[in-house]
Amino acid sequence: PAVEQMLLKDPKSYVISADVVANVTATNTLEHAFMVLSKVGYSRIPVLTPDDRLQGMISLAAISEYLLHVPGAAVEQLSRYTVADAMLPVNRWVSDPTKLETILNYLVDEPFIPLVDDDKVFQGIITRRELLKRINFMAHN
Amino acid sequence: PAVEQMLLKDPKSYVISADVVANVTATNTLEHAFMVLSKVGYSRIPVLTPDDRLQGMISLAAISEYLLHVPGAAVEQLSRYTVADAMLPVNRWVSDPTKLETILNYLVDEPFIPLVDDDKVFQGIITRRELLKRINFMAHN
Ligand SMILES: Nc1ncnc2c1ncn2[C@@H]1O[C@@H]2COP(=O)(O)O[C@H]3[C@@H](O)[C@H](n4cnc5c(N)ncnc54)O[C@@H]3COP(=O)(O)O[C@H]2[C@H]1O
Ligand SMILES: Nc1ncnc2c1ncn2[C@@H]1O[C@@H]2COP(=O)(O)O[C@H]3[C@@H](O)[C@H](n4cnc5c(N)ncnc54)O[C@@H]3COP(=O)(O)O[C@H]2[C@H]1O
Repeated sequence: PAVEQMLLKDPKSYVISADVVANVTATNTLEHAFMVLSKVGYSRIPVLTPDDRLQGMISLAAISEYLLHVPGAAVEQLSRYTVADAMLPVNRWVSDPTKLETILNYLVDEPFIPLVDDDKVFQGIITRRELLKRINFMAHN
Repeated sequence: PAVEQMLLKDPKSYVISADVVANVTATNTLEHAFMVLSKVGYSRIPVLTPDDRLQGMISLAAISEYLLHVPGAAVEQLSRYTVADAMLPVNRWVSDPTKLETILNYLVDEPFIPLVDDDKVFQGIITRRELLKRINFMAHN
């Protein structure tokens, strides 16, 4: 379709590649994850296995739930828990970055969509911002 | 332009109206704001004055900064601070919901854009999700 045609002029460039995507592992403590999230400023990031497969997501909101429900819990106490305790499942992912119709569909409900290869090795993410930049450009040309 | 034409078929329906937008006031405590954010599940919400004018934004990330940098700070200690202490400025807003070119432009950098009337009274928000839903629909028709 016309929208996909125009958006596809340069498929790879809207993928944020894995090497610049902040991430943690399931065995990291929640204190470590909390500090990573605060430092990079993202609200939710991928959880990867030691061999770079996508395992889940960790969010500031999920960690905040611990602080809210564990009485007197300060950030230091988060060292008693791991990312595995608060990890969220990956609802959607794609393995073909050119399937824009699917990606656009998924981005209606998810702020970013992980990209994995056929072996489930994490390749990067496609964000709403990258797609909107592209649509914005298209709307002006 | 064609994109704006198609998106404008039903301008009002992509605005999330003020009565369903979670918000706090600048004098609320950070503990209260933290609990509101956790309960509604949003990462950032508007701060309104008692007469419903848009004053700023409050985010989970900004409150987490307090928990991180005030040693031993537990959620209860957030009652010592107010939203005013951690409030963020409003970078972008619109007063005409049909100015889609401007809105699309702003949504590249902001997950939502507040809508205010000519007296700066808060009217609602326009989110990336609502715009993407519309673009998604358009791409299929
Ligand atoms: N450090 C920063 N510099 C500039 N703008 C920033 C920023 N942090 C956040 N934003 C803005 O806020 C939006 C929401 O960020 P959030 O962290 O909630 O949600 C993000 C985050 O969960 C994830 N994400 C984006 N880039 C990432 C990265 N390099 N590493 C890990 N996760 C990333 O994808 C979601 C959507 O990102 P998107 O760019 O569409 O949308 C971003 C972007 O427009
Ligand atoms: N309770 C829920 N139910 C269903 N989906 C949910 C949800 N909470 C979050 N999401 C999904 O996560 C996205 C990012 O939410 P976030 O709270 O970071 O960022 C939100 C939040 O800061 C604000 N927002 C959205 N609706 C709001 C509301 N009713 N009241 C206050 N703020 C709202 O606008 C931003 C962008 O919202 P958008 O809908 O584009 O994008 C939302 C939506 O796709």
